[in-house]
Order: sequence, then C-alpha cells, then structure tokens
Amino acid sequence: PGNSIGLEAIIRKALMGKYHD
Amino acid sequence: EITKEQQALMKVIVDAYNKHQIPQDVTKKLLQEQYSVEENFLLLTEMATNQVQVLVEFTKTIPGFLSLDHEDQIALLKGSAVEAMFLRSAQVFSTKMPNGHTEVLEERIRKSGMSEEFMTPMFNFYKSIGSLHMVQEEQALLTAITILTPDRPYVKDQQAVERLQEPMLDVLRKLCVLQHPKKPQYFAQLLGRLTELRTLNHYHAEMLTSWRMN
Repeated sequence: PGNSIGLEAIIRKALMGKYHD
Repeated sequence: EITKEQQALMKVIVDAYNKHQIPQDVTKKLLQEQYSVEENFLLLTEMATNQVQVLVEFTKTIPGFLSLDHEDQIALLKGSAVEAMFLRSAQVFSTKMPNGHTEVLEERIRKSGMSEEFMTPMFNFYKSIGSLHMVQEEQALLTAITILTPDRPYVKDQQAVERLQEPMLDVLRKLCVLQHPKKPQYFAQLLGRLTELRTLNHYHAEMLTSWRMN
C-alpha cells in the first residue's frame, strides 16, 4: 500500500543485500 | 544417530534461524495501543516486508543455496515466502508469551480487514503447529525444507534443489526420532503440516485480494 512493491522485488533486493531502496 | 556433519549442518541452520528475526522495534509496535483497521493493515504489511527480508537472509546461509542458479534462487524464495512466513508466525502462536501478548496479536490480525473465511484456516494452522510442540531445531529445519522445495514454479534445475533438501530431511527425520521416541509418527506429522501450508499458500492470493478490497 502506498509504496507497494512486489514480493519478487523485495526478494531481489534482499538477495543483493539492498534493504532500504 | 546424528553424524558430526549432520550436527554441523543443523547448527548452521539453527544459528541462522535465530540470528535472522524481525527486529524487536517492529514487533513491539504490534503490542502498542489500539489501532484502526487501516493502521493494522499497514503494520501487518510492513511486518510482511520485514519477514521476507529476514527470510532471504536466513536462506542465504543454507549451505549450497547461493551456488544455485540465481533465477532458481528467486523462484524458490518466491514460491516459499508465504509458507515460510506462516511457519514463522505459527511459532508466535505456539510459544507462551507474557501478559496475553498472543491474544493481543490475534485480536490485531482479526481486526485487520481480512475475510473470516481465510482467517479461520490460518488460525487453525497456527493451532495445529502449536500442538506439535516443535523444538527450535525442528522449526528451523522445517523452514529450510520448505524453502528448498524442488517443484516450485519456474525452478529449472530441480535436481540441484533436491540435493540440498535431502540432507535436511534426513537430519530432521533423525532428530524427530531422538526428540520424540514415543511418537513414531512425529516426522510424518511434520511433513503433513507442509501439505497444510501448501493449501494456505494456494489461498493466499485470494486472501490478499479480499484484504485489499475490504
């Protein structure tokens, strides 16, 4: 909600170690 | 008998599972004063994002996971995130927490705008997990096994995933025999919960849609 980002985007960022983008 | 190698594997998984948890400042928010349905929704979605990040960190430490094909890593995480989250949440409801915290959490989830038809199977699952009284090692291994399910959509090299999942299943099976010598069905019961999890995962998309609509 608001800044809705998909599950896959969260996973890809977390796999690269980027949390707070 | 659990071999030294298996003990080492178990230690890596359990340590990672304990290390990677939702930050306390986030979970504490759940126990604060009354919120509206909208605020409950926002808080729970914030927690879901946190849970996925924590899940990825945990998964990275599973021996061999990072050597899998990168797109397969994503397919496995995408396919299992919901199930792993339900497993982790179930732990909250199977652990005795102080001052009625479990009740506060249940109330908050029940008043977050989700349809009753999805809420009931979810809480039933939490209770059925609770009734197993899993030890931490079992919880951590079961989560790793869930993530390493070879037949998730879009996984290309299923055999490579199987090769990682099998040693986990073997350790869990041995652990169950040692931990629950009087319950020969215990290992099978744990695997049965994974089937229940798949059903919850199946309805999750509908659950989210109903939640958004409400």
